[in-house]
Order: sequence, then structure tokens, then C-alpha cells
Amino acid sequence: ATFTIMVAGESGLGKTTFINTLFQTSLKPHQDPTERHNKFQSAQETVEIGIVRAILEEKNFKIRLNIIDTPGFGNNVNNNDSWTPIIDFIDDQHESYMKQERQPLRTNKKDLRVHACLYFIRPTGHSLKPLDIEIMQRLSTRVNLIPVIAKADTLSPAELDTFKTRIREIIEAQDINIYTPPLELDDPASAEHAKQLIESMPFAIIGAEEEIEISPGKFSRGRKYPWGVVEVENDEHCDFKKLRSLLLRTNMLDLVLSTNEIHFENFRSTKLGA
Amino acid sequence: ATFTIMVAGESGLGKTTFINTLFQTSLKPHQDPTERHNKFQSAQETVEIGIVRAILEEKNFKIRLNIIDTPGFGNNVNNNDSWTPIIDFIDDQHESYMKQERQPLRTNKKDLRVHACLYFIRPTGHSLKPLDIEIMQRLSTRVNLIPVIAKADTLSPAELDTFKTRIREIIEAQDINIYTPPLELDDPASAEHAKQLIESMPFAIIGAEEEIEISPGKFSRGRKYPWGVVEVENDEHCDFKKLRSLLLRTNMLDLVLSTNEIHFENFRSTKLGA
Ligand SMILES: Nc1nc2c(ncn2[C@@H]2O[C@H](COP(=O)(O)OP(=O)(O)O)[C@@H](O)[C@H]2O)c(=O)[nH]1
Ligand SMILES: Nc1nc2c(ncn2[C@@H]2O[C@H](COP(=O)(O)OP(=O)(O)O)[C@@H](O)[C@H]2O)c(=O)[nH]1
Repeated sequence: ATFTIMVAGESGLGKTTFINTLFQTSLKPHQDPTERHNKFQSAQETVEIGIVRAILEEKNFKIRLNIIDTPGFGNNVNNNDSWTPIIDFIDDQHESYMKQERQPLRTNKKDLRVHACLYFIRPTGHSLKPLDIEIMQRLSTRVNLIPVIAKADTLSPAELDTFKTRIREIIEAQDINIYTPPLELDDPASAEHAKQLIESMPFAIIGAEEEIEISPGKFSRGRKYPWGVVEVENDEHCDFKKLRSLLLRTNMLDLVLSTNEIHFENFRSTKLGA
Repeated sequence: ATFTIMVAGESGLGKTTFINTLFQTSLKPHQDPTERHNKFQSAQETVEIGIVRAILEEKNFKIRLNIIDTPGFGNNVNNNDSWTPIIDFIDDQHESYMKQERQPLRTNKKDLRVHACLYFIRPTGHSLKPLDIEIMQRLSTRVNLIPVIAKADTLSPAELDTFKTRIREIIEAQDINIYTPPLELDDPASAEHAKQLIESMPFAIIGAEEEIEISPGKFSRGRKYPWGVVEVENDEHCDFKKLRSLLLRTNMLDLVLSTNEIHFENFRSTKLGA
């Protein structure tokens, strides 16, 4: 079984750092070093999409992870259609799976269908950009979309609060369908956890590869500034742990099932109807 | 005498906050409250350029300041020509001054020629964007251009160092002429100060309107995060004081003279030659 996460957004928002942070805090490297990093060439453009392969190993549980690092976009003077490689990649995986399904011998189905797409938002403190809205609208109809606020250490607690509210308003007004953890769950503890995840969205993300000594002998991944140390795994500083919990624990199965049952079926019926 | 500073760059980089910080830490409001804020309508577009008027009062010295807050640009999907209102404003002031000069009665010359243009750079940690280079090239031939790194509290000391070096390399490679404090000065102390200013460029800027209690009873303008307090007027945290010193003390006269003697003359000869 594989679980595939895509990371998307303009260049310079810490996407690569986030992938490394997730990797270093929670994952093991893929056993085969030659399989660890792949480049995917989008048909339309000479744009490379990188795939990092990892293993998530828990007590009774081992799953192969693919993390797709997309090229940063939105940095040109004219950014029309800059989202094409990412949208194509998502569609291509459904296309490829559909073809394999039709094979008489359905062996070795290589499945890179994206189960969750993290869309990184620039922390301006103001609002979503027109480009963000354009891209999220296109992503939301194809994949489980999870918008996150990048480099959240740019925002004070009050600014973050205002920004999250503003983003939620725009997402609602623009009819952008984002992934929401199901709330009707059997046990009250899981339902409460899901409620807390939903209340924190969009998640405020901070990424760091460096281990910082936050107190004598105590190390934690974070960013060291002259005025203090930001800790990635501190809930007072950002929502990294909440996002990780959603992706790798509480909602992984739901993300996979909804991709296969909703997004893949949408794709298939669109293709067959066409 | 008036001194006019323009602030330019994409939306969300803290330009308005910077203007307020400069105002609150260093300036007095213009006596006439009706004259304090003006809107300037660019001829070509329905874009408003805001003018904040202030007074700089030192012991033997009083000067009227104009701070021009330009509309943020670069947030559209297609940003071609998004720099037009700003470039037009600069040219219009030279044009207007030239017309007034030709009047037989040269009274009440209202002079809004821009003496320094602060161009705000997004702190990605990577590089300048193509749009930054486009705009800075157009600004550099018309006005004293001072690029600054916005929201510098996004960058760790090591990242800031790398970013400053990268920006300097690109500015050099792209032949962008930026304002440099003159170094051949009579006294060694001033020469040393000029050298330190040049070594810190592009200046790392942090803006804050809030007064934070940084130690019991001691207040300073800054940004309060859960992991610490950033102080605007702390040289270990950013270059705000260096920039303020350049603009309002050590290089104000040079900025005014070079605008009148170099940039205005360039404009005049271009116009007369045309
Ligand atoms: N302030 C801040 N900087 C970050 C964060 N994550 C990464 N960075 C820095 O931002 C710069 C760009 O990061 P990178 O991961 O290459 O961004 P990408 O272009 O989106 O892949 C690097 O200097 C990182 O160290 C973060 O959470 N906060
Ligand atoms: N991290 C950080 N945020 C800032 C800084 N200056 C302003 N901000 C915040 O950034 C947001 C946008 O600031 P604003 O001055 O309106 O930006 P403008 O669109 O460029 O005029 C506000 O939430 C400000 O509080 C700064 O130096 N660092």
C-alpha cells in the first residue's frame, strides 16, 4: 500500500524544507536508495516534479510514502497557466491507473494517485492572491485539498488568527472544496480530535531541518533567531503536529478511500462521458 | 525644504507598517491635519498613490517630509506593466517641476520629486524575482533606488547573510544602479559610518507599530511572538536604524542634491532631446 502526498505552491515558501522536516521527524528512508528520488517529466513542459519515497513504520503497520515536490510557480511576471504541470500530474495518475485497471493481467499496478495535496499560502497577513484562488479551484475538484499557511513564524498570534479567518471566508465565498476530517466518529475522543483539527484550519506550518538546543541537553527541530527559538513540534508555535496527525494517523485511510472512491470516480466518469 | 521618500513593492510586505514605524519613531505629524494625507490619481489607471506628510524636527533643523505609499503590485496572475503607476508618478514630478521652472513667476514651486525610493524585496531566502529585476531596472534610471529586504524577521541570521549576498550578486550582474552613500568624506568617523552602511546593504527591515514591554518598565517598538520579541530599533535584529540614519541624517542632503542634479537633469535632457 502506498500513500501519496503532493506539496504545491509558489517558490520560496519552505515546501522542500517541510518535506524534509516531515521525513526527519516521522519517516524512514526507502530501503532502495536508487528508488528514493525520482524525477517526473511533465509531458507538456520541461518541468521536473520530484518524488521522494519514504517508509512510515509504526508498531503493526508499515506503509510506503510518496511525497511529491512540485516546481514552485507564480514567480514569473505573467503566471497564466503556471499551474498546468501540477494539474496534469494529478490527472495523469488517474489516467494511468484507469489504463492499468483495464489490463487483463492486473499485476504490479503502480499507483501514484495523489491522496492529499498541501497547498502552501504566502503569509502576507492580508488575503489570498488571485493566483491562489485560481489554482485551489482547479485542485479542489481533483484531489483532497489541504491549504496550509507557509512560514507561519512570519505572523504574530493575532495576525495568524485574522489571516486564518480571512482565508476561511474566501474559501467559502469562492466555493473551494477543501478536505475536512469526518466528524461523525464512533468514539468521543476521535470526534473531539477531528473537531480540533477543523478549528485550526488552515494549518499554520513551520519547517526546519536543524536540531536546536532549546534548553540544556534538550534538542528539538526549529529555527534559531536572535530573539528566540521557534519549535516545529510545539503546538504553541504552529500546527505541524496537527497536520502530521491528520496525514499520517487519524485521516490517512479516509484520504486514500476518498481519493479512490470520489476523485477517481469523478475522473473516470468525466473520461467515459467525454 | 521638503524631502520625499517613496516606498514600493508588492502588497503584503509591510510597507505601510514601515511608514508608520518611521513616523512614530522619528517624525512629527504635519501641522495641518487636512494636508496630512493626500491621494494622487495616476493618469493612466484608477490607482491611488497615498502621500503621508510629516515634519522632521531636530535641534536646529526642521524639514517637511513626504512619504509616498504606492499601491502594492505584483499580486495579479499577469503582472505585465504593473509598475506603470509608480514609474509615471516619478516622471510626472520631474515634468511638473520642469514646467514650473519655465514660469516667469517661480513662486510656490510645489516639489514632489522623489529623493529616495525604497524597493521592498520579498524575503523568500532564495533570490530576486523576475518582476523585482524588471522594476528595479526601471526605477534605477530615474530615482535614488534603495532596495530593502522586507519582513526580515522571516530569515535566520545565516539565511539573511546568504540572501543579502545573492541579491548583491544579481544587482551587479543585472547592472542595476543602486544608491550608495559617498565614501570620500572629510572625517574618518563619517567615512567609517558610510562604509558600515554600504556593508549592510540591502538593509534588512522590520516594521512594527506596537510598543512591546521588552523588560519590566522598558518599552520598545517590536513584534511579540510566542518565542520572543523582535525589536525594530535593535541592530542585532535588523537594519532599521541604519536605514533611518541614511535617510534622515547622514545622507539626506546627498539624496536631495543627486536627485536635482543627476536624475532631474537626465529627465530634462531626455525631454528636450526628444
Ligand atoms: N521563516 C521561515 N523560513 C523557512 C521555513 N521553512 C523554510 N524556510 C526557509 O525558506 C527558504 C526557502 O525554503 P525552501 O524549502 O527551499 O522553499 P521552497 O522553494 O518552497 O521549496 C530557506 O531559506 C528555508 O530555510 C519556515 O517555516 N519559516
Ligand atoms: N513578520 C513581519 N510582519 C510584518 C512586518 N511589518 C508588517 N508586518 C505585517 O504584515 C502585514 C501586512 O503589512 P502592511 O504594512 O499592510 O503591508 P503592505 O501591503 O506592504 O503595506 C500586517 O499584518 C503587518 O502587521 C515585519 O517587519 N515583519
